[in-house]
Amino acid sequence: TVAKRAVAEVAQHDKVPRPVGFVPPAPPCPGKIRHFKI
Amino acid sequence: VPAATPAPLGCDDPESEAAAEVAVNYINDHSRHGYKFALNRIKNIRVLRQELNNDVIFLELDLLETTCHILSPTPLANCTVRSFKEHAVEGDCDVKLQKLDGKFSVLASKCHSHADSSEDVLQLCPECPLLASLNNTEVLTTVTAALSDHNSKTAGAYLRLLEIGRARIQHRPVHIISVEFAVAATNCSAAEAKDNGKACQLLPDDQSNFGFCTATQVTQPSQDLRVDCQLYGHQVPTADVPLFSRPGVIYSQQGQDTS
Repeated sequence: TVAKRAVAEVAQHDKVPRPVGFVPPAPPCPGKIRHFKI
Repeated sequence: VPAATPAPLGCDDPESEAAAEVAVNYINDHSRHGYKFALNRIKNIRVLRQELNNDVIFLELDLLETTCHILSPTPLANCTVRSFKEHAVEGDCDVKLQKLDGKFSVLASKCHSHADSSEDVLQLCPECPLLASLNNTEVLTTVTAALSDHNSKTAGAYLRLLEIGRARIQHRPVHIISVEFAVAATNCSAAEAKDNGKACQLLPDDQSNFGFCTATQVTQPSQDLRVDCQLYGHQVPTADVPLFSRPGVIYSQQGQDTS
């Protein structure tokens, strides 16, 4: 039987260390919604 | 040496917003039917550098219909965006602009407007009236009755119908037809118009006086018609875009394309 393997959690030490206060850049587009989304 | 490729713009960057403002003003200035549209979202922006200080910009915009008819002199900033519950109408626009020496100009635009789906409106507001087709019999009857009612009571100019802007029908708890339509003053007074001998014509462009009417007609359980018409006063027409060339009835249908 074929079983779907759960994706192993990325080991903590694999993650790239981020500088303190790092703020990921806002996605460039699409922009903000000014009223409401239809 | 090819001009350096400009850094990619984000959709919320000030420069993107400035370009979008030029695009929205252009779209409203070059439209002659329906309502003014306001910017809701910049979906995408692409910049192609032609040469130094000369870029071509492609914008994808989400707009929303406002409550201001296109002929209203009200500045767009003062126009209320039609709420979700009023059965909103969205405009999807692709606009090509040029930015030359820091100045934006529109090269081309193409828009498609469409009303929100009835399911969406009813899901949030089961009792909200929905947009009706503009050639629905009840809508046409209400517009005719409303204009006739106004002309029979006004001491001012006899008004003729330019176009029906929108109509909604509520079925319960009472049956109500709500309509909005654009009108224009003619060269007759209402009294003269009664005298069938005189053919009432729209005023020439240099004296044109447009206006806007809203009306609600309750048909059940009792008949009740309420009409409110406001004339804008004379406005200098935009030279390069012909105003309504004839008074015939023009239906501004939701779901229309303009380029």
